[in-house]
Amino acid sequence: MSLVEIPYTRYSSSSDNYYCIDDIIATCEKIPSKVEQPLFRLGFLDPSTDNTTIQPGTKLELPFWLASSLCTRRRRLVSVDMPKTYKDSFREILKADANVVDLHKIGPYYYSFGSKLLHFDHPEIGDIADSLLQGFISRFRRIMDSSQNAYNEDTTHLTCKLDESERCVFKAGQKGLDDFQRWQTGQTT
Amino acid sequence: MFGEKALELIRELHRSTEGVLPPFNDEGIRQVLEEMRSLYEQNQADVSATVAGEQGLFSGVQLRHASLERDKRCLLAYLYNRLQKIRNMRWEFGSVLPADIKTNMSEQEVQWFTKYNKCLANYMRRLGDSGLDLTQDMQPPK
Amino acid sequence: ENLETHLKNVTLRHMPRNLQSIDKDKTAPR
Repeated sequence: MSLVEIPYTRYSSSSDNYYCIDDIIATCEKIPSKVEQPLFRLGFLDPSTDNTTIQPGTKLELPFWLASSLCTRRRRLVSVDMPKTYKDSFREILKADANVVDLHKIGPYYYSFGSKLLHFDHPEIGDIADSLLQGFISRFRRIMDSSQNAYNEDTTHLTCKLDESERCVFKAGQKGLDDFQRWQTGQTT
Repeated sequence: MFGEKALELIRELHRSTEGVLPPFNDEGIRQVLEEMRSLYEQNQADVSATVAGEQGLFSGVQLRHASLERDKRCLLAYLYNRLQKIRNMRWEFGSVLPADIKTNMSEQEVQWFTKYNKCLANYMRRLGDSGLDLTQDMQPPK
Repeated sequence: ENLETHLKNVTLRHMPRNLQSIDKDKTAPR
């Protein structure tokens, strides 16, 4: 199935697990939002005003967990825009050469948080979904190669630019290599 | 912003390395419960004001309710993931945990651990003819 | 049951009334 045919659906990834710590930390990433209705007695949300009411049109950075509750189909108290690192210019960089991008500094939950952005009704989410998929696929080979060939050495330089999901893949590759080496040397009992 | 204290509890647990149980953060939990209480009271006040005819308070109620749900999720995840660590230690160290771990457990976690031990022992005793210690030989035989 | 008792004793019973239950659908691991 070519990439274009993969129908992306509104999915809740398994990391939506209520108790998942990574998911809780990923959902506190900020989202550029714009107030659509007056928010009374919530002036503290907007550091740039002393007013107790936030007027429509005010731009705020809200954590995902709050923005996704205030911007739903039924009720749009705020509207959201995509974060810079998921916008067109950044997607171009990822497309040009995904392997040079430091997703840990930008993320570290780049894919997990990007997947959550698909919950919103936004014109760019189709392109974002493709970009996440393409970026992961482009980087996957190098992650697997490096994790399968780094035995008993410091791997910091191999993982420092990886996002959390990629580090899990790297760790799985390392465990497979370690198990195989132990089996080969008869250490597995 | 609401939810910051609750997130700090989660980050503290996330920073702890595998096989290490950080001390139970009583004070952190108390502060989050305090934030939840004041959010709830503010919502109660806004709902009463709306019933009395005041307009436009719905957005605040919605925002505070989302914050209450967030605080609750962080507290439950904090407790749940600590129990997961303790359970993994049971399978690694056996039914008597090292003293340095036990000192970092809350009284309720010790109670939970005692019950877990009992459940596991009852289950293992019923396996095979004379019981089977599942925590041995965690690696497959050669 | 052990887990629920623990969550209730440590935090849920101190929360506002409408938040003291555990939503099984929401908390079930996917």
